[in-house]
Amino acid sequence: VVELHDISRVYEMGEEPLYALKQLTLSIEDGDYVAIMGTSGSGKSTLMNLIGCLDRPTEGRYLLNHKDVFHLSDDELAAIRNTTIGFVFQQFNLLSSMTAIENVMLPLVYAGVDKEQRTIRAQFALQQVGLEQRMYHRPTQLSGGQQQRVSIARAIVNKPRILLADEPTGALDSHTAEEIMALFDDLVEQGITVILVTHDGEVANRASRIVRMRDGQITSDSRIRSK
Amino acid sequence: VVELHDISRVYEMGEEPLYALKQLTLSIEDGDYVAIMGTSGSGKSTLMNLIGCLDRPTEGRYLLNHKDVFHLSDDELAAIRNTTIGFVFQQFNLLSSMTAIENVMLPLVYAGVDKEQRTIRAQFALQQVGLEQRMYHRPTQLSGGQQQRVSIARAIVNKPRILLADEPTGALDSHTAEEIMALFDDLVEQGITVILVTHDGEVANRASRIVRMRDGQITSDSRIRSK
Ligand SMILES: Nc1ncnc2c1ncn2[C@@H]1O[C@H](COP(=O)(O)OP(=O)(O)OP(=O)(O)O)[C@@H](O)[C@H]1O
Ligand SMILES: Nc1ncnc2c1ncn2[C@@H]1O[C@H](COP(=O)(O)OP(=O)(O)OP(=O)(O)O)[C@@H](O)[C@H]1O
Ligand SMILES: [Mg+2]
Ligand SMILES: [Mg+2]
Repeated sequence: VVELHDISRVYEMGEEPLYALKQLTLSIEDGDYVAIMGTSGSGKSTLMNLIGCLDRPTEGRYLLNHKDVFHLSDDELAAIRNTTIGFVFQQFNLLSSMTAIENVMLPLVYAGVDKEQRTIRAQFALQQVGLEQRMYHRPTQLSGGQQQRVSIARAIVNKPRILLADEPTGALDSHTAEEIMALFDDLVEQGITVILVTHDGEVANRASRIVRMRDGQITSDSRIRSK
Repeated sequence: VVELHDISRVYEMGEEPLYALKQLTLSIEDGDYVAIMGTSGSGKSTLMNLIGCLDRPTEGRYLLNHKDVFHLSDDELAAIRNTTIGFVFQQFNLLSSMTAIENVMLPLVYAGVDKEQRTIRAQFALQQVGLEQRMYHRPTQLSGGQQQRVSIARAIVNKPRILLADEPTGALDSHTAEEIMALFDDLVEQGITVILVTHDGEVANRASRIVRMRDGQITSDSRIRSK
């Protein structure tokens, strides 16, 4: 469902071009559960943003569901993002003027879901991440780990086909992290393709496949569990 | 050097008051190395903000260096913060319009250090966290772990007496996290009091004392290493 061929992402930083990703090739099938690990600055978030259609490569081809993403308009890309992809951002990216439940309802607004259904589904997503007691708090009234969990609830509320999660347990204690990993196991069982970035070996070991990166390239790619 | 007596921090959230901290008492001596652990939402960041004079308690007394912080003016508090305390924020709080090195120089500007010295010291702090290659990047041009390390460099550049670090390795791979923990060991050896919040048991085990929190209160407080 995700096919990246010879993908490069270059930033012009004055004297020398900076290769955040360098001729990277990666294929992920429907329903797989992939963990991406690597050193700080190795290109993991850049890769996730490309897969999530939030950024375009400088070179290379990206086929999402067999469609060449490069040749879609910004509107078509946005439509795909809203219906197909759920994204948990490394820094959460919540809207500070909205409550937790309003933030979680936002993807459903874009999907044209009616108000009553939106409220029911957003409440359920917040329950799944243990935050029903904080539904009406705004992000500044939430702890770091609570904000992270709102970001997770927002990413799953639209039942996306692909869940991209950039360090989804980075701000969580081990007990709360375990609840999130159990939730991700459920999503995989429901057929969702889960791609997550993590620094935590224990989180990576819950996936079926571990991809390691360094300096914008993939250094290893191992299946640890059959699909 | 840090004495909190019966500290409460209450938020009025409509029907019932929310106790982020509830009658918390804690004493930390000069030069100690304390790790604070606890579930998401247990009050760790709230506690850190109080210790760092970024917030005031609703009740209770806080003596910093034997001075009652509650009775200082906002200006006096700001002066103490700038000279005595270095803070690594859970969400980094870098200024997006400034480069990494400009962000790190900021505490030195407040301390009245001349431009040449500021540049030398900020460069050194960025070297200490492995970021000399990213000095002129702005926060949006840095990875999550790089932003975290800029936040750490900024917190130590003024040689503070107390370093407060709210999950300082949360966005770092294990290798980079180890470099930061080694840096913190050096700071403790130089006599700096280090108080850090972490979800990572391995990070906590580097400290001399572990304080655990739940629901705004301290549930355990154990010395694991002599000072
Ligand atoms: N807009 C930009 N301009 C220039 N360089 C950038 C930009 N964005 C990212 N980079 C650089 O690209 C590299 C990869 O960044 P990326 O955010 O993908 O790393 P990462 O693997 O997610 O790291 P972390 O684990 O710290 O989150 C980094 O070295 C970073 O400095
Ligand atoms: N401005 C606020 N208004 C209302 N409630 C708040 C506010 N700020 C924090 N809280 C609540 O206070 C509690 C403690 O928050 P705090 O940020 O200290 O938790 P934490 O232990 O740092 O959690 P984490 O590990 O997730 O970062 C949380 O339950 C949070 O929802
Ligand atoms: Mg990243
Ligand atoms: Mg916190």
